[in-house]
Amino acid sequence: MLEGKFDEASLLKKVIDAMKDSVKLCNFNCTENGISVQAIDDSRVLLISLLIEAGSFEDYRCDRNIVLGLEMESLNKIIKNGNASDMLTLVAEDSPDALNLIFEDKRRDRIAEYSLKLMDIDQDFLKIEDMKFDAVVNMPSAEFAKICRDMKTLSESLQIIITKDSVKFNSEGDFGSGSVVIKSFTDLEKTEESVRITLEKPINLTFGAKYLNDIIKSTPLASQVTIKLCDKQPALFEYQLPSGYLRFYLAPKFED
Amino acid sequence: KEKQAGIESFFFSG
Repeated sequence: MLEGKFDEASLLKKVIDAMKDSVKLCNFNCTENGISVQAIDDSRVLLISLLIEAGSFEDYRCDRNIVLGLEMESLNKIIKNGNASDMLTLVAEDSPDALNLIFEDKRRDRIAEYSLKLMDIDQDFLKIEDMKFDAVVNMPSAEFAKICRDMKTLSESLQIIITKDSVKFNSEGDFGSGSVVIKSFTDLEKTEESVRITLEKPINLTFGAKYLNDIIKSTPLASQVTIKLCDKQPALFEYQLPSGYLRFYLAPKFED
Repeated sequence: KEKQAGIESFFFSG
């Protein structure tokens, strides 16, 4: 049996909000360590890897491994019915037909209970080996989101160029071009405002702006985003959860 | 012209 209680529904709300526009169907794999998901978007360009460790829950137990096949749009409809500050408990039997979601108001005696039908989802599992990266950028997630939104107004592609202590986001469009350069910066009082660049080799990669604009829907999850890049390899965008992560592996664009 | 790569070609099916 699975029983996982979040102190606040807001965490799962944000996670589902970040994923629902990229993937329609997901298997949520529940083990004693927590809940994990691996899913690929419909255009087979973006891979999402979610891990909500048991530590992200107030209480968590899962006696046997359970797979919950969930339709994200339906899950989102139910999740939206709960308040962000409600306690949220996920309950499923060992061979479940449904996932139960229980929202409890902390101040009042109000309990809302929903049941979501499960689906059989046939999904390939990709093995992600430990990847080597040439550059790692830690930066404020809101800053990264703004850059992705701004650059998308110019072009469908966003070029990321990293040299020494700066990252250049470059966009070449039909009617014009634009770029934003950010440099390493340490804010001792507000560490979440800092930018850290670790570079082994210079980077020049191009990504689809559409996918980056899907990834930045994770911004409310964490104040910082970690971007890991390697030549001719997928980029890794990581948002930390209280215990766990939401990661996006995005395949680059190449010159044809 | 730029071409978008697929993600699956970078990882192993397991």
